[in-house]
Order: sequence, then structure tokens, then C-alpha cells
Amino acid sequence: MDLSELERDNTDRCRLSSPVPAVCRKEPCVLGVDEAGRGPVLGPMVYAICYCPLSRLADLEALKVADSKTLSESERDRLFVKMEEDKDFVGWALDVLSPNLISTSMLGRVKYNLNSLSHDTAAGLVQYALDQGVKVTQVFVDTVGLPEKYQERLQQCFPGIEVTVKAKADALYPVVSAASICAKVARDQAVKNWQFVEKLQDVDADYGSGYPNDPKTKAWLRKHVEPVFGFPQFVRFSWRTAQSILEKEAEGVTWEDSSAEDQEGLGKITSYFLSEGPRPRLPHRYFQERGLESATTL
Amino acid sequence: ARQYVFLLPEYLKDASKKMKNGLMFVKLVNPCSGEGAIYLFDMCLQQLFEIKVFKEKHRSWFINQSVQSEGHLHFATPMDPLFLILHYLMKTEKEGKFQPLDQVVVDDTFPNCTLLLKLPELEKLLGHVTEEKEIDSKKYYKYSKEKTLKWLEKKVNQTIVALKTNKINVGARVQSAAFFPGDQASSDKEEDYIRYAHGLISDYIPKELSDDLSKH
Amino acid sequence: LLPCEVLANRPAPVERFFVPAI
Repeated sequence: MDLSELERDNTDRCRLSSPVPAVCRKEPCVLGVDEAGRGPVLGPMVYAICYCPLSRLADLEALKVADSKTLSESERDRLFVKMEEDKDFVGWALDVLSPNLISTSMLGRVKYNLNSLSHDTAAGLVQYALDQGVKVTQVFVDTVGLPEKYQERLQQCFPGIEVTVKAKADALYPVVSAASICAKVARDQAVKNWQFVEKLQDVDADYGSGYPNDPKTKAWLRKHVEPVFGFPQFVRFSWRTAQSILEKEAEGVTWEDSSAEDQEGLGKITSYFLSEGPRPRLPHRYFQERGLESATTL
Repeated sequence: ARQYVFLLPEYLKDASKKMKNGLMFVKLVNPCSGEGAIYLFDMCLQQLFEIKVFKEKHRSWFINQSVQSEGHLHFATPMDPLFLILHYLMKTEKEGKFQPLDQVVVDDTFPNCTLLLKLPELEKLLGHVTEEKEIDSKKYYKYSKEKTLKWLEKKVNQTIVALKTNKINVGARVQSAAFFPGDQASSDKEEDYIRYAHGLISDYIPKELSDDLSKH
Repeated sequence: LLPCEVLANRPAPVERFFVPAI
């Protein structure tokens, strides 16, 4: 899988896709959606779709793309290669969401939480397939959050398509399992070849599974915390695991809109009435308008 | 260690190279409030600079490979030392007699005020604000209010020219919130310029002299 | 100049982690 675009800039998101098989523009197709890397505190989250004509579902099943969770990494890689070979009837697309995008979305001033980001990404990929001319008639999605709500949202986006949102969809529908394989292959490769934009010197690649409860991952986080900058952008700052390390190991930072400001700003209401001695003469407006005051101490 | 970010005139750069302590920060009196303030003395050129500081909340600096927590920005701008000497001359006004300068410019709160006595052309400067007498080739000075007001009037006029040249908005405050130069210049009246310039100069002189200047 | 206050004066790997922007 060619992730060179991601390796060039892994601070935002990037979309990859296979060519659209001609038959998918002619025959009604079924499309599966799944993601990989939702839980880890490290690395990107990858959303994938995989689609094929209804008439070729049996061939897709024959690829043994059974429940991707039961497959090893090498088996997934091999299966992905086979799907690539069967590109005359199988198509896929990915949306790689960088850890930086996840962190900045979840921690932004206007919160954009992971579920919304996930739902929008899934809908975006289905729309992408439609824009490529794929004749999608059925969509199967592995659930994120409440299946009913998610199903309702997606059905609203795509009224002409039969949408099914189900938990464990990757075990039920081969096209979802195929999507899950694409997502996992992409995530594993992205994590393995992660380019640290921070030019870290002694970065060790042994960060374990990336899941918060993995001792190797926790050790790696503790080793790479930087008191002023926190972590490399490989880390999802919005994860509780990362935040609790920052609270212990990193320096505090205050922002214009941080709550501390309110207490400080209010002060004692009486202070406005009690004349506390002669008011120091204010500097001339020329200086006030420019925020300049005499330096009385260095 | 703490680090400071200063905007300085370019020519000061070599002052600190030419001689040890080429540039010294000293605490001297603020001639308007009588409190202490930080000044920069360039010992080579014997020039005085006032220090203004721009400090907003929640600001820090990255300086090379370090973070400086307090994100203040300091400006050093040349200041006429006569404003400081005037402060001491006015303090001795009540005694009403001619005195040698080194008995006037003394201050145990800001002992560095003696640096002012080493300024070149000090005598010429003093001529703007004092009457002087020479006895046995020693000079004695007495504060002169009317000479000082004439000198300040010149300062106000120079400031008015500078305000116009720099298109500083001197009109009603409401426009000044976006004090970008340009559109308002023509509309401001001469009166506004005089008032604004008087206000600026008054940041460097005691209150009663500011009132006298306003009448003058 | 940062739009926030870091509550410490200390060395920091600025050039590795920070790209100045206006």
C-alpha cells in the first residue's frame, strides 16, 4: 500500500483509494465500512470502505476475508495483496486520520469529539464512492456509538441506499471484514513507518500495541514526554493516558480563555468603591492605546 | 535564568561591545510620578533611554532553544535627560538660591542620579531651564520657571510636528481603538494636537508644572 | 511570542517541535 502521501505530511489526514472497477459503475454494489486504530493512544485512526458488485459477493467471500479480528498481521497483508489482485471487481478507499487531527479536533475550542469525527469520516467515504460513480445500493457499517442513532444519521445522508449499522458487522458481512482488513493494513504500515516530524534523536520504535493499557506503550509515553511540548505528534494528546502523564510531568500553561482568568478578573467588588489612596496617574493615552507602561522593575 | 526581549536602536549594539558596562540599567526617578523607574544608560555616547514595557497576560517567549515564561516586550527609546535634572532643580526651587549642580542632583533613593552629572553638553542643557551665575569660575544654578515653560513649549511644538508626520490619531478616543493612521488625519483640529502633545509631555513632568504649561 | 503563558523558564527543544507562524 502506498502511504507516501502520509509519510510526506502526517499531521493532518489523507485519503487513499484503489481504482474503481468498471463493473462497479454498472452493477448494484454492496459497500462495507470499518475502522482500525480507534482505541490506541498512538498513531492514526484509519477509516476504510470496501465495495464489490452484489453478484460477486461469493468471490469476495472465497478470498477468506472472514472476520478480520481472527487474522494475523501477515495474513491481513496477504489478503490485501489478493484483493489488490482482484481489482477487477473489488474497490476500496481509506481516510487516514492523523493523531494530530484527532487531538486538535477533540481539544479544539469548539469540541469535535471522536464519534462525530468517525461518523463524518464514514459518511465522507461513502459519498466519495458515490462521487466516483460506484452504484452503491447497500451499506454495512460496524457501529461506533449507538447503532440506531448512527444508522439514522447515515440513512439521512444516503436516502436512496439501504443502510445497516450493526455491532460486530465485520464478523457478519464479508465486505465489512474486507474494509476492516484494508484499515488494519494501512494503520499497521503507518505506525511501523511513522516519520517523527520532531526529528527525535533517540526515539525507539518499541511502543508496543499503542493501546493505553499496554505496559510497553505506557513506558514509551513516559520516556518521550517533553515538559514544554508534551509529546511527539504521534501521540493523541486528547487521550486520558496522555493527559495524565502531562499533568504529572509537563509544565503548566495558561491561555487567554482559561478559567483561572475569571476568578482573577472579578476581584472584590468593594475594590471599586473603597478609594485605595491616590490613584496612580494613568500613562498618556498614546501609551495606553499601545499597551505600553513604564518599566519600574526588570 | 530569566531572559528579556528588548527592542533597541541598532547603534546601541556596539555600545555594549566597545566597553565593559557599555550599557547599564539604572533605577532613577520617574519625573512625573516621583516613583522609581528603570532607565538604560549608554556610557559611550552618554545617552539616556527610558524603558517602556508591553505586557499582556498569558504570553511567553520561545528564545532559541528555551522558553521564557514572562512574555514581556521592552522598548528602549532615547529620553531627554533634562526632564530628570528638572525634577531635582524644582525640588530645590523653594530654597530660592543659586547652587552648584552636584548639590542639587543628589538622591539617596536613586544614587545613580549622579550619572546625569557626567552628561556631555550638560551646561548647554541647563541653560534651557535655569538662571546661572559664575563665581571664581564655578557655576551656580537656580530653577527658572519661565525659561522652563518656553523650553517645554518648544517640546510641545516639536511633538505636534512628530504627531502629524506619524499620522497619530489625536481625535476623540472612539476612533483611536483602531488607531490605524490614514483617514482621520485631516479631520483633527490644531487644538486636538496641542492638547495631545501637552498630555504626552506631561508624562515627563510633575503635575503642577503640567498645569502651568497648560495655562502657558 | 506565544499566545499563552508557559509557567516555567527552562530549556526547550524549540526547533524540533515548533514551526514559527504568524
